[in-house]
Amino acid sequence: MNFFRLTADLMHLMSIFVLLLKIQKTRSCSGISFKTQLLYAVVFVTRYLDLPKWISLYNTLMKIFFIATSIYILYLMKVKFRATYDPSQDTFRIEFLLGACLLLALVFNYSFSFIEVLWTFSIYLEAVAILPQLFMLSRTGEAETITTHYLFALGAYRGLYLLNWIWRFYTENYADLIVWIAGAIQTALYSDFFYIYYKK
Amino acid sequence: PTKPSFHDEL
Repeated sequence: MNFFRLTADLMHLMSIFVLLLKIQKTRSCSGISFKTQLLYAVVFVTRYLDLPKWISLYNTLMKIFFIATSIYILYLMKVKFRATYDPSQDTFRIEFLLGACLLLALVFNYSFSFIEVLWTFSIYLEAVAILPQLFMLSRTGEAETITTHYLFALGAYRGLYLLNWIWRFYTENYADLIVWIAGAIQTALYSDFFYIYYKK
Repeated sequence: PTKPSFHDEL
């Protein structure tokens, strides 16, 4: 564990807390893309199938936290605050993302096993999971401050992971091409959002 | 691609 990775994970946690706080405080999930949240839940569930494998207490607790909160957010959006969710704003076609990521995972993976292909699928899917949310923002043209904070925390998390990989490459000789390429694309998507947002 | 020994990142 290094400084970049720990801070990145904490930013990731923070982004989820910000989102939960926004929904609970305003009792509304307006401006939040259910499709993006659904994709994140799929990402966590398919990536953490190795949950029984022990790496560290930190690792296990974080995995449980991410799976639990992502499903809880779906519950809040689809059941508890259902009335505040406007599906007509959330029109991105995620079928294509899911299909393309699955196909890529079947072709480009480290080993052709059930767990490994789904792990790879989750890496590819995470890279593009924010697209429905960005699409929604571009359609409505305006984001609540809190939604911007959410996206900022998520973007910071991704950016810090890039620094973590550079750090690990030099200190541990660590390499993970699949994660690097997907992560670079993911970070680029956020940078694009920040650039547009900053200019406004 | 390069195969990491195991997936230890989140």
